[in-house]
Amino acid sequence: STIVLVFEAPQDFKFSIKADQKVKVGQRIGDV
Amino acid sequence: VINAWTQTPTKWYPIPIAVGAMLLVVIQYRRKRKFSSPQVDVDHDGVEVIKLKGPWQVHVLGALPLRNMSRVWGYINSLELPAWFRPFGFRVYALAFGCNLDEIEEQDLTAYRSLGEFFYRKLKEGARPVDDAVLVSPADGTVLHFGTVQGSRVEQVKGITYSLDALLGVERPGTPPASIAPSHRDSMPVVDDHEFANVNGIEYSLDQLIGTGTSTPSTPTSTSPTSSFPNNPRKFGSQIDASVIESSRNIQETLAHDASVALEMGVKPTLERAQSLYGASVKPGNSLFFTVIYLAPGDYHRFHSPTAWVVEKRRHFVGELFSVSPYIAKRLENLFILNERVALLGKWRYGFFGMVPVGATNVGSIKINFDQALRTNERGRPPPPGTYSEAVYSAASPILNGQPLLPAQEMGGFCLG
Repeated sequence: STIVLVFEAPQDFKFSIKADQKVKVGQRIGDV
Repeated sequence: VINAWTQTPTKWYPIPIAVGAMLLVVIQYRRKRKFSSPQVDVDHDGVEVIKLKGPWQVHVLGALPLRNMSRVWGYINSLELPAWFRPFGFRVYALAFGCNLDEIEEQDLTAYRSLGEFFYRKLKEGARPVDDAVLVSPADGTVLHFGTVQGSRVEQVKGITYSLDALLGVERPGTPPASIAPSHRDSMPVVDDHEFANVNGIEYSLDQLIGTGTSTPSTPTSTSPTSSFPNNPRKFGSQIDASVIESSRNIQETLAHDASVALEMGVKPTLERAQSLYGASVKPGNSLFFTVIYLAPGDYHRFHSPTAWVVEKRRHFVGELFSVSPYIAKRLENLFILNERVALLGKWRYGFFGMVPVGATNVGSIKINFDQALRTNERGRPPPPGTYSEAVYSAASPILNGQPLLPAQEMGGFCLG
């Protein structure tokens, strides 16, 4: 199963994840 | 060698797997030739036709009855296991798929009657600390890809893209959907122009932001309650207010919860402020971003809210149930718009927010906690790709006109089969 998030955000939004990185519920994946 | 060549008797025997695979390839090839043409990539409305694209392996997969297989898989895994076997069986499963049994809520493994129940296990309170960032992970899993939406295309994996419109659904003007019974339509809450334009604004905003000129049609401007429903010939089934069916929360609890979400979203919990939030068009200087998280079989399979947001509506796309493993995602184009999925659309503090749980062969059932009317992976032939049924959650919150959610609040999950 997969979850796709699509969202609008300011252009200075920065992801704090990498491809193939393991993530857990509640873990930071991006911030403005 | 000469003796072996001349004297070894020839013995013919069937090779069923190879023959079966070849047969599936031939069937798929004939079907593809019959129903599609390589020159035609858009339908009469100018919307991209979603096709199965990829190497021969994905065409073999496409010829398999994946939905039926998924339901059989779900049935098998719902069978009650003997109590003596459960701890052993689940420990073996945990070892094989890397589950951490220390963090699950119910530590007594005999309490899980089937593998399906164990698969949908809950975690202990506090097992997942929540970061204070504006966006947190909605699930345990692996990040397949992330980035910005370019030209209304979302990148599935590096180099393979699919249409954002196809993923989330397109509102189209035209004749009202015949499948919505007038009596049912009259009894439904009004989806007013404000909200409707807002949802379409998402699609137009893409044009404004990226300037690609998508083929999204214009918004109907009628102000009558019935005609303000999105007139979408691709929609099937009836539009309902799922929150009315679902809503059983205490009103005080509801208001307190909604106020918390409104504060998290950075707005005052007043009706006017909430309406102005919904009325806001996409701000200049914003972009559309995406991220794709893959849940492996051993992962915790409930999903949570990734931020403080309000879900205004859901669109249920009945589709195929291909595997969504990274191996297939790298080979099968349009994977996420071919598969059955539930697009949850709404707003957060920066504008549009959409979350799309996508089903797979082993986990075809998607549950949404606040939407008991939703039924996924049901028996029957799936409608053409791109069609969907829609429900609105406007009655769920008297303040925010949708289903409000706090960061990391449990939303639902994926079940086996």
